[in-house]
Amino acid sequence: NIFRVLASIFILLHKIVQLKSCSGISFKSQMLYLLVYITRYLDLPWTRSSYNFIFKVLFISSQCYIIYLMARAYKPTNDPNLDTFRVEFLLGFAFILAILFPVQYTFLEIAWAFSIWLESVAILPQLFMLQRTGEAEAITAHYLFALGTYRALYIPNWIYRYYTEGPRKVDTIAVVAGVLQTLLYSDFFWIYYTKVVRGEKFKLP
Amino acid sequence: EAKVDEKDEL
Repeated sequence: NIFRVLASIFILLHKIVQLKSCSGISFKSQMLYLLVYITRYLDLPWTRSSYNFIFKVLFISSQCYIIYLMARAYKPTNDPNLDTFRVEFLLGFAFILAILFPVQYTFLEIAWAFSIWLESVAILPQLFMLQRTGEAEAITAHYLFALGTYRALYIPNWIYRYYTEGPRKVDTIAVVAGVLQTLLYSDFFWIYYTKVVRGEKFKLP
Repeated sequence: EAKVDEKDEL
């Protein structure tokens, strides 16, 4: 799973740097992902496993770099007129669910739940943008596929852990949000499978 | 359910 999200980050960085352009990438989605990583990894200084620590740092720093590329270095290639999804709704959705059903009423747990819910919908500005343009460069489609499968692959992992480690190891919030996120992606996955995998251009019907 | 600093998922 970890390698999927790293793959998605490297594909995106490769796309931006190689093509000297961030066209087709939603700045709003990228900002939401930064917020997701920051609110989820607030425990960074106390992370026990060095493996997790390294990945948390990698995720936050690479996301900051992506934002820097989009906001500074390749700003002229970023078209805000196509990126018009109202993110207030997504922030509100994540905030309300985080406040209503946290694992515990502590700041850290509410922030964690917020980040999980926000991640599940953070791709919507990107998918909305895709819908407006109707097509995407192959590399953008690969990026979205890697990002989407990251969370989708957690689902078989959770099922496996449910049977090997028992129900107490399963996080209800993470599972529900992970399934929601995968459902939001399902349309995209289908077009990716029927078009891009067969070498055609990613184009909406 | 594991607390934030005990979670092994990222």
